[in-house]
Amino acid sequence: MNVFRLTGDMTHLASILVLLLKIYATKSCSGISLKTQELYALVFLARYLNLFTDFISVYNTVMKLVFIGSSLAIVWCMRMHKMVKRSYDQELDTFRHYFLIAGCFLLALLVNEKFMFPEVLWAFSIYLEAVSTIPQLVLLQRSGNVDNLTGQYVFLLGAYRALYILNWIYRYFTEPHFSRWIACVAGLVQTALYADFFYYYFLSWKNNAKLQLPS
Amino acid sequence: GKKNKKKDEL
Repeated sequence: MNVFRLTGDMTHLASILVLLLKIYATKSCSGISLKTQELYALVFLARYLNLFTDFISVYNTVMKLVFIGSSLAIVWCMRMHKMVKRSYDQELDTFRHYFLIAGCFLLALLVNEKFMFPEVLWAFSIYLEAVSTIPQLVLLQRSGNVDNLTGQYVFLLGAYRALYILNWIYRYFTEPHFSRWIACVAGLVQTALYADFFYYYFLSWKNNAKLQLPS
Repeated sequence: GKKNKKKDEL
């Protein structure tokens, strides 16, 4: 474990806590893409299959349970909770995310570390996570003004993977035989997708103005 | 040495 990965995990956890706070405090999920939440739930379920077979550490197990539990709870809330689901921007959240799932699965069959079921699913979860934020970014551009908590949620979600890239660079130089090229390339794509969001988020912070994404 | 195959990251 290194400082980049730990702050990365804490940033990821913070993004989930901010999202839970927004939904719980405002009883609203306006501006949040249900499709991105469903993709993230699928990412965690596909990646953490080894939850009960490979014990890495208490930290690792606890975080996996938190990520799976929170992502499923958010999807359940947005689909079932009568007050929350009323505020869901159904007509704006129309990105066809099933194509993302199919595409990532095909890519995982072709490009993986080893053509074994767990490895293919792991690669699938890595590719899917890289593109899972697209419905959310599309929704933000369509909905124009972004409330603070939603903006902070998306910012933290993007920042965590940037910290993981620093972690991979650090591990590459400090650990012999360390290679996570699949995760690293996908992580670079994932972080690049946030580039313009980061730019407008920085502008809104610098000018102390409301976060506005050009539609 | 053995490549660290374990997926120790989240």
